[in-house]
Amino acid sequence: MFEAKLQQGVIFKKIVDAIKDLVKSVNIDASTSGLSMQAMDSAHVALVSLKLNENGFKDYRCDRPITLGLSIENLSKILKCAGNDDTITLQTDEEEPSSLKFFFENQQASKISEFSLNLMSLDSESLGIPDTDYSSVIQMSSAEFSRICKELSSISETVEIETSKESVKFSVQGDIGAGSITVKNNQSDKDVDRVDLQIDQPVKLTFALRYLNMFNKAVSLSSTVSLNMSEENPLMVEYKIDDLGSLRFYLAPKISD
Amino acid sequence: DKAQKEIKSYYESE
Repeated sequence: MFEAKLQQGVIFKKIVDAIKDLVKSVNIDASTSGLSMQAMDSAHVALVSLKLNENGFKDYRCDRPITLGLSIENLSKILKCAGNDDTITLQTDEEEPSSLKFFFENQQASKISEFSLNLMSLDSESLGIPDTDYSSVIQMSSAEFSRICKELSSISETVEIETSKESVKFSVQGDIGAGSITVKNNQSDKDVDRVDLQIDQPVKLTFALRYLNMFNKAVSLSSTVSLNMSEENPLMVEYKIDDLGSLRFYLAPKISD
Repeated sequence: DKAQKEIKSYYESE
C-alpha cells in the first residue's frame, strides 16, 4: 500500500511544470523515507534529481518500495484538473501497480476529484551522484538568476561563469557583440538583492544557456537558488522546497576540445 | 567553439 497526501498540492504541480520541458518520462521511487526521482534529458547533457521527504507530507505510507513509471505529459494533463489550493493524494494498493490514483480535494472538502493514471515500465538508468564539496557556491534570488540567463541568452547560446572571492561574473560573446553581468556579495535584507558567495576555489566554467533557462522554470518553487560549481564538474542548480525536499538540476559544462 | 560534454561522462551508471 502506498499513499502520499500533500497539503499544498500546488507544489506538485509546480514541480511537474518545472521539469516537463526537460524530461519526457520518469520513474518516481517511493520508499519509507519519501519520494525520489532522477532523470536525464534526451541528449544526456542535463540531469534532474527530486527528493521529497516523507515528513513533508500531511499523510505518508509506503509499506514496501515501489517504482512508478510516469509520462510527464500525461501527468501534466491530470494535474491540470487540480486547483492550486487543493490537497493532492497519490495512492495505489498494488505491489506492482499498473496505474496510480490521484485525489484532488478543495479546502472545504466539498469537491473531490479522482483520476487514475496508467503507469509505464521504464528502464531506469540512474547515475550515482556523489555528495560533492563544491569549491564555489552562489546563493541568490532565483528570479534574478532567471533574469540574467534570459537576458544573456539573447546575445549568445553559451555563458561563461567565473567566480572570485567577492563576485561572480556571467559573460557572453555572440555575433552581435559581447557582454557581462557581474554580481557582488550583497548581504542586503531584501531577498531579491541578497547574494551569498562561498568561494573556496574560484572557477571558470561554460554552460549552454538553453538548459539554464529550462532549469529556471523551477523559479516558482523557491525565491532563492544555489549554483554549485567545481572545476571540471557539472554545475548543480538547487531549488530547496520548504519543509519537503529539493529539486536539483545538473548540467555538464562545455569545454574547449 | 566549445564542445558540450555529456552528464554521463561525469557520473557512473548505478
